[in-house]
Amino acid sequence: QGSSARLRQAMAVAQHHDAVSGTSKQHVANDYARQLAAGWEECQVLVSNALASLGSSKKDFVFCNQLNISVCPLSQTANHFQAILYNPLAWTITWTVRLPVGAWAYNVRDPSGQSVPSEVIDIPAKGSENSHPELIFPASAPPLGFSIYSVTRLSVRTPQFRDCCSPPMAQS
Amino acid sequence: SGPLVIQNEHLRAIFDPNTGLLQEIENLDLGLRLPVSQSFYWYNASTGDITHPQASGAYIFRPDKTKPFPLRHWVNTRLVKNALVQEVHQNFSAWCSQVVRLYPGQRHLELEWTVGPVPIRDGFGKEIISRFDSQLKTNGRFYTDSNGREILERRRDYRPTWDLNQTEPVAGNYYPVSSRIYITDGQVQLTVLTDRSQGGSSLRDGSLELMVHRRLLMDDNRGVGEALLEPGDGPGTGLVVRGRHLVLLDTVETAAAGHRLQAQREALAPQLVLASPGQDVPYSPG
Repeated sequence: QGSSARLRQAMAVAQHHDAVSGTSKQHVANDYARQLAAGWEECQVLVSNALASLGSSKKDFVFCNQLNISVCPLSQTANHFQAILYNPLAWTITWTVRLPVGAWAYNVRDPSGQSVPSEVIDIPAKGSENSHPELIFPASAPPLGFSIYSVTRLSVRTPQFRDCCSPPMAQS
Repeated sequence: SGPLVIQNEHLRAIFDPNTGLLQEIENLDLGLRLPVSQSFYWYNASTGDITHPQASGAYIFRPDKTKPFPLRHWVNTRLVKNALVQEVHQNFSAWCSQVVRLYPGQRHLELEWTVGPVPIRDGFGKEIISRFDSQLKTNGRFYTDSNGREILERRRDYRPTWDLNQTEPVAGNYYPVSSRIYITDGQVQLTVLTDRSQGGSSLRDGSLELMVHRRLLMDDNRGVGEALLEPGDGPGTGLVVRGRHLVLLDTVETAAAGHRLQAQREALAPQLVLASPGQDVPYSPG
C-alpha cells in the first residue's frame, strides 16, 4: 500500500526558510533530506501500484534514483529489462533516455515492437581512468500516459561505438 | 586542430580550439549567432574586513573581492559524436567538470556541470559560479523569475522602491533565480534555465552568472552557529554537486515561448521506471 502522505508531510516541513535556503545546521539539513527521501520511498510504491493498475499487470518495478551519477544496478546487470516512461504533461513528449548499462550493444523496441535507434557511449567515470557504457535512445510518451520500451542486450563483443577523443589540449 | 563543433537541426555550439571553452552559440532556425563564452569561477568568501565584520555564511553571500578567480583558462576536452547525441566533455579541474550536450531535435544547449568537493586546504571559503560572457549591450539590466511565473526586471546597483546606496557591488546585485535568468539587448535574448533555485546576477553588460556551489569556513553570525561546510560522505570531504543549465538563444519575440515550454518539460520531466520482464502478473483491481 503506497501513500503520498509522508512526502506531503515532508514537503510541508520543508517550507521552513531553513529548508528552502539551507540556513540550518548540517544535521538539520540532513534530516530534511531524510524525511524527503522517506516520503519519496513510499511514493514509489504508489506509482508502482498506479502503473500496475493502468497497465493491468503487476511488475517488479524498479526506480533508479541515481541516474544522475549513472548508477542503476538493474540496467547495468540485466540482459533484458523494460523502461517505462510516464509523461505528466498534457502533451506528447519526446525524450532521450540515458541508462548506465553493462555491455556495448542493445536492441531497443518501442511499444509497437518496432526497433528504436540506440547507441552506447562510454562515459568517463569521475576521478578514475576507467569509463562505463551508457545506453541512449529516443523515446516518447503520450499525454498523461506512459510508454513501455523493451531493452535486450546483444551478444556483441566489441564496443559498437568508441567516441573520437580530440587530441588533449596543449598542456602548456 | 580547428574549433570543436557540436550541432543538431536547430543549434550549433562552437568551442575555442585553444581553450576548449564555449565560444559561440548559433540558432540555426533564426540565423542568430552570439559569440558567448562560459566558464567557472570562484569568489573568495569574506571572513569580515575593516569596513564590516560580516562574513560570508549560510545566510549571507559576501565575497571578499568583486573579481572572482577563474578555475582555469583552458580545459581538457573530449568529443563524443554519434547519431543520437553530440557532447563535449570539459575537465576544468579535479573538482569541476562539465558536459555540453545536444540531442537531435533539441532547441537548447544542455550544460551538465559537476562541482566538488570544493578544496579548502588553502584556507579560503569558496563560492563557485558558472558565468556566461557576451557582447550583448544589456544596459545594466537582467531578468530573473519568481517561482517560474513572474519575470522581474533587475537593474544593477538600483532598487525600484528606494534610493540604494550600494555597499556590496557583487552580493548587492545577486537575486534569487527559481528557474531562469536572462539578458537581452532588445533584439537577442540569452536565457539560462536552472534545474534548482540558485543565486544569479549580471555584474557587467552582456554577462550572466549563476552560483552552483558554496563551501565556507566561517559562520556568518546570523543564528546557525556553523559554517556552511557541507561534509559529504565523510567528515570534511565536502559535497559533490551535479546539475544542469539549459541555454536558449532566441529573438526577444520568440524567447518566452521557448523558455516557458522548456521549463515546463524540465519541471514535469517524465518519470522513468524500470521493470524486469517475465514477472508480469495480470492485475485488474476490483
